[in-house]
Amino acid sequence: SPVALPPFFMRGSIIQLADGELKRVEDLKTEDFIQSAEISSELKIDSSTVERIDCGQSPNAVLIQFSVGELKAQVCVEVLVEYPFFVFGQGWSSCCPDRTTQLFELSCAKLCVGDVCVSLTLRSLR
Amino acid sequence: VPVFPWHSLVPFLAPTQSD
Repeated sequence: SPVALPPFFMRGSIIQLADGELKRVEDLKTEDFIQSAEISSELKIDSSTVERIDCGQSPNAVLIQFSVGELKAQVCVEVLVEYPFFVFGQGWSSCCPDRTTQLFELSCAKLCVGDVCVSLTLRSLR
Repeated sequence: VPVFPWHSLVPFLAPTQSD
């Protein structure tokens, strides 16, 4: 089933960066993710390129296939069309930006095949 | 006011890649 939209995507939500700084979700920049991952002991930032966007099994859901990192690991996630992803150098983007803006007041660009999203991996194998 | 950690904004944890 698609991942529901969590409350922290609502405009005005307070996000704590890894260095303790607080920012509103709509003010986050690519550098905030990069710098937070740099000082994280557990998480490493990686790039995930959107390879396909298909209709999901539920209404208002989409299946997004990503190619992750240098090894191009394939990851498929089913989310609601309004679910925002953070695109490097661009910011929040969703498959249906109008709906994201309507529901969460978060301005979004349209997520497209070829967009490179922020993703995370664990720093080391356990 | 709730405060959310930055990493909660990233929707999935990609598979760990071995070196």
